[in-house]
Formats: sequence, C-alpha cells, structure tokens
Amino acid sequence: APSSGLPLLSKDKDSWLLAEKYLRHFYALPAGLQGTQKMSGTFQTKIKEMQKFFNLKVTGNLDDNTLEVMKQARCGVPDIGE
Amino acid sequence: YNHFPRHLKWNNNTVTFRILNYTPDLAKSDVDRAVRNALNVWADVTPLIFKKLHQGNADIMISFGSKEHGDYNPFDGPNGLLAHAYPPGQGIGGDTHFDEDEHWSKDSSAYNLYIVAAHELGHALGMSHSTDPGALMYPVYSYATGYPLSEDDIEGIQALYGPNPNPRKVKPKPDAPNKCDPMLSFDAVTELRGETIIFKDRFYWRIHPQMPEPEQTLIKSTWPSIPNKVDAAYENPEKDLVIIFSGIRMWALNGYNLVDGYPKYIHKLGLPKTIRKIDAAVYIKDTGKTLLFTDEDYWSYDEATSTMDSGYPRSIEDDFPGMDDEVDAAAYHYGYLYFFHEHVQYEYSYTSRKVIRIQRTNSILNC
Repeated sequence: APSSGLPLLSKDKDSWLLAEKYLRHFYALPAGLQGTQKMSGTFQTKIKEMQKFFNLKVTGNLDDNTLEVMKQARCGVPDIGE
Repeated sequence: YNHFPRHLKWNNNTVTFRILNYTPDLAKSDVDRAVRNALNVWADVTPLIFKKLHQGNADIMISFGSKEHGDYNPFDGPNGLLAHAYPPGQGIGGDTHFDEDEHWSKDSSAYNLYIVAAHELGHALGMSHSTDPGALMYPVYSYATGYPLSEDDIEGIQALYGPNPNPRKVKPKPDAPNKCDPMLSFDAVTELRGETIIFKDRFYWRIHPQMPEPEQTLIKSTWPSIPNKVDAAYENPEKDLVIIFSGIRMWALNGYNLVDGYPKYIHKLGLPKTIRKIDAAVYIKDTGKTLLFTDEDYWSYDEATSTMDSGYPRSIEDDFPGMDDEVDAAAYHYGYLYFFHEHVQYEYSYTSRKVIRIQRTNSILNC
C-alpha cells in the first residue's frame, strides 16, 4: 500500500484496499491516489464519517471494529446522499 | 432515518412495478410473493398503492443480475453488496437490482429475499439509510422475523407520503436501545471466551478488551435460533459453553454455534416446575457453582455433579447484604460479583460479603 503516513492500524494491504473500495463506494472517497495518497486527510475524514454513521468510536483509524463493519453483507446504496 | 437529497419521492400515490427476471434460487411464485409482501410493508403505513405490470415500462423495474449488469454500478460476487435501488425518478429512478451471485432464500438459511426487497424498495420510494441498527433501512443485512419496520422507518416514509388513510394495525419494532440512556437496564450478561456479552431487547452489545467501543448487533444476526428476548445467560469456561435462558427453555452455545440437543427445559437443572423464568445466572469459578436468580430467591447448581445443591432456594437479601432484592443480570470477575438491577450496578465482594461499590448500569458500556 502507498506509505501514506496515515496513522493506520490496519494489519495488511488487503484491509487497506478493502477500506479504500468501501469508502469510495459508500462515502464518495475521491477515486485514484488523490483520495488516499495526496489527500490522506480525505481518507481519514471519510473513515470518520463512516465511524460516525455506524456509531463506532470516531478515531479516523482503520481499527478492528471499523474493518469488521466494512466486511458485513449490506445494501449497495451509498450511506451519504448523492 | 434519512431521505435522499431534495427528498425525492413519487408524486403519484399509485406506483407501478414489474419483475423483469427471476433468480433460480427460488420458485417464481416465491419471488412474486416476496416482492408483493415487501411492497405491502410500505403500503400498510402510507397512502401508496402498488400496481404490477407484466410489460412495458414501470416506475420500479425489478431484476436480478451479477457483476456489471447494465447500470455501471457493478455487483461484487457473493456477499458484500447484496442489492441496490435508485431513488424515485424517471428512467432508472426506482429501479431495484438484486445480485444474482448471492444465494436467495425465503428463510434464514441464506439471504432472505423478502427482507432485502423490503429494504431496497424503501430506497425506491425515497428512503436513504438509517443509522438506527434496529431499522429496516440500516445498511447492514440482518435476518429477523416479524414486522420489519421500526418506528424510525415509519416516521421516515410518512414524512414523505403521510400515513395510510385506512391504517392497518401494525406493531413497529422498537428502535435499538441507547447504551448511554441513564435509565438503561440489562436483560442478561455473560462472558464469552474473554468477551462480555450484554443482552437488551432484540440486541446484544459485545465488549472486547481490545475494542474501544462496545459493538451493538441484533441477536438474530448472530444466533438465528435463539429467541429475541434473553432472560439470563452464563458461561462455564471449563466446558467452553454459554447457557442462554429464555422463559422455561435454555440453549447451549459453543462459541457462536448452538449445541445439539438444545433447547431443553430449565427444570432439567432440578428447578421446580413452579419456576417459569430465570432472571439472572452467573458461574462462580472459585466454587464451581452456578447461581440462578428467580424473583427474590436464588439457587446454587453444582456444575461438576450437574445437580442442584440442597438447602435452596435462599433469599437474595439475606445472603447478599446491601444488594437489591431482585437481579436483572449478574457477572463474576476476579472475586467480585456484579449485580445489575434496573439502572444500578452493584459490585459485591464475594470474600468480604458486602457491596463495595454502586454505579450506573451502563458504566460498563463506557458511558
């Protein structure tokens, strides 16, 4: 994964990619590197949005709780109105 | 609840729908019924009327497809994305797509089509996702029986279309309990392989030492076969079993799996038939005894011999001075008994036989 310098707790690249795909689909994370590398603040902001929606502790980090919710079967409609 | 931006909705209360194709997982009639029942859920609480078309363009076009299926919004194979729908509007507006790579069922054996359809058709009518885990419009899939709409869902759809002029009596599901409600009480508490599980209504919170926040989930999502209402629960770590009590029956869980041969009647433990419910249960590791609380009394069950100790029941008030005379839930950690009654938590020292601290029940939930 790009060394984004994010204070990510994620264990491995798969988690990171899963999160990126999830946030892009459901929280309008901008596509491509801009959403992650250059604007790592955007990535953290989107993680916080998702954690707030699911009533998780809002840390901006990709912790276990957050990853667990991202892996659950769900509806494909975004969580933020587009 | 949430609506889509600009509160998109159908301007005509008669909305047409058409099923374009069918999944091979179910009989055609099962799919027809699931869709019709899912639409009726919303029709019951609004003035909306749903008319089925068999050809031509309908407001809501329903279809099954996998991966890229024609709307540049591909599905992802089994699990993950189950389905999606578009808000009310012309063309693709209202259309509802189900991922054919999922396995669809009419029970809890796979993804229940009726439940997913009721959720997706909520989108097709203008509902966006709810943050309430007890709402049908919550984005994560969970299996449940009974009426699928919560009060949150009903408020949301009626904010768009108003109530049904001839309301049919419906009993909405209560919204999810709020962990920081100061008056919160628990139904049951147990350990489970190092985690603490707290049951309340149809939900349970899972507290893991490494997880900063308790995680709230529907009971039926994890254990479809145990009832929505748990009275008491305890873990016997020696046997790696959790016993769940509801009414006069009990279930044994090995981790997250139900043990064969259960449910059994609680009277198998040696309780008299007059006992119809256990309020709380807790295993005391230091003595090998399980304490079972019923109304103002409690019983002692010897796990090694699987027999009820003689000389019971005894009064809670006599044997646990300083405690309330009834218990909702109980837990045991490092020589301390934690009794929960209504919104109060008592920390009782088993050795010095007295209450040493009183807190709010939800202090255990980081509130």
